[in-house]
Amino acid sequence: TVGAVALDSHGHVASATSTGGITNKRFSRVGDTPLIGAGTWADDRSAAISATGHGEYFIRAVVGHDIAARMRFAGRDLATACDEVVHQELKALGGQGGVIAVSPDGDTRLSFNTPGMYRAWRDDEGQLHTAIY
Amino acid sequence: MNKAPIAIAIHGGAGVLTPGLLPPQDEDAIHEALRHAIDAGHQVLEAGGSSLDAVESCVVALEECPWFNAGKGAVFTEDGTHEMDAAIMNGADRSAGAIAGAHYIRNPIRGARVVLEHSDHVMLAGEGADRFLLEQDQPQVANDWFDTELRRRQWQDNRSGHKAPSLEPSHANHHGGETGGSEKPGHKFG
Repeated sequence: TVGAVALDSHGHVASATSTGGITNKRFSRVGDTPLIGAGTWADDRSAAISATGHGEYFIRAVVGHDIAARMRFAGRDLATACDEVVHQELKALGGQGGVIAVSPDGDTRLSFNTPGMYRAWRDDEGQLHTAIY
Repeated sequence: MNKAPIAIAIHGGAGVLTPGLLPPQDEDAIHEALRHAIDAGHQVLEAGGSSLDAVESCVVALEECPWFNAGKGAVFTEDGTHEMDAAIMNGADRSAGAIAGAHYIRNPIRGARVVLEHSDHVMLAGEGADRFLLEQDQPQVANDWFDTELRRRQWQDNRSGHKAPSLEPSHANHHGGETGGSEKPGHKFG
């Protein structure tokens, strides 16, 4: 699975996610990637989120929307909302994986509960970084 | 006067990625692919473009790279084909488009964008999605265009029941003994 989140200079966020699914899948299985609110979500009132992981759990936890709802209704900041969902809600179900997220004020969060995630991001000083583990 | 902030991040999958499992040259190639992909979106933002265009540019770059499980390099289904899922969402108005189980569109994220912009729906699936994207003149490829040797080997390993460590996106142990443990070295979710 691959994904991207961004904030543009007009203050708008967006999210995109794409996948081939899981190896040797059957029965036209579909994971969280194309399910709006689960693997992909964007709302200028909270954040843009793209997920990767064991899709069945991300669907049940409605990961993207849950992160956004915590920010909008409970006043969480982006990092706290992402970490609560990935390390608590998702983990409690047994789900593994992670999310990338940006908020309209420019915060960026990469949160995952597995030992690694292929990822890249732009820091506060404009530098681009890549990491695997 | 301060410039309005821009921000961008991408991912290429997560899982039990173990240092040392990948040869250094492969790790270098993955870092380079990630840099290339985030650069594609970053350039859009630096030029004042929209976040929607930026995320699409990043994902197209990742779909074109055989290292990642999306587009070229997508994993095989049990039947030996490829079924692609993708979604895109605009935070400005919460417009969204998604496709599931698409077979022939070269860049599935562009298919999702077409659903967002040119249909009354949010998600189209399977043969219906294929037909809609063809009618929308989206670039098509044969399904085996998505094949790579790495993915074919993983597919064959899974079919024969051999679970050699690899960087494959694979079934996790959601279905008990069906797929083997998800904590093995190198296991990576799709």
